[in-house]
Amino acid sequence: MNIFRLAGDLSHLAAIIILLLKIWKTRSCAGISGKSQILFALVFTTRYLDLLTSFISLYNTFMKVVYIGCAYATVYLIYMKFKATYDGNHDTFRVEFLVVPVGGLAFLVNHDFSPLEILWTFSIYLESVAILPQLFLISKTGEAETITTHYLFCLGVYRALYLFNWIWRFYFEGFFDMIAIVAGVVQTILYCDFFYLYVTKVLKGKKLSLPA
Amino acid sequence: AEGAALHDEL
Repeated sequence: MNIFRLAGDLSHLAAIIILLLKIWKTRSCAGISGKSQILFALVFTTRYLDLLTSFISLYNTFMKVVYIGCAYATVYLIYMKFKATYDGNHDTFRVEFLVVPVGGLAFLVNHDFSPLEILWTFSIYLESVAILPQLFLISKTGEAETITTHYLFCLGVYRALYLFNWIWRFYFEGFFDMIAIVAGVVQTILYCDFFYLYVTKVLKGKKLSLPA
Repeated sequence: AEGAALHDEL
C-alpha cells in the first residue's frame, strides 16, 4: 500500500458515494447512464469473485464489499426506485459492442487460462471502457449537471492515481501487471477530454455544456 | 515479478 494507491481507492469510493447521494437526494437519475452503472456492477462482480477464494486483508475485503454493494444499489435506484426519471431515450450506447470484444480479448490475452483469471481479466478490460455509455449520453444531451461532473472527475482521478501507484510499485517492489497497466492507461486516456472540460468550465463555476 | 497470481489491488 502506498499513498497513490490509497488516494486512488478513496477517490473511487468518493465517486461511487457522490453518485449514490446525488440520485438519492434529488430523487432522480436524470443524466446518468444506467448502462455504464450495469457495466460497473458487472466489473465488480467478475473481479471480486476472489472474495470467496482468497483473503488479502481486512481493508481489501471491506472495500470490495462496499464497491459491490454500492454498484448494485446504484443500479437498483436507476432501474427500479427512480425508474421514471431515467434518461433511457438518450442512454442508447450499444453495450454489446463493448462486452463481446472485451470478452474475446480476455480469453486471448490473460495471465492464466483459468475461469477466475479470465473473469478477472474481463473485468479489467471492461472497466477501462465502462464509462463510454455515460460519456456518450453527455455528448448526446450536450450537458451534465455539476454533481455528475464531480462524480466523473473522481472516477477519472482514481485510475490516474493507480498509474502512479504502478510506477511506485515497479520501482520499489519490482512488481508490474501488464494487463492492468495497459487497461489503466486506456481508461485514463478516455477521461482526458473530460478533465479538460472540467478544469476549464466546472472549476470556473460554469455548467458543463458542449457546443452544439 | 510480472503478472499476478494474487490480485491485491481493487
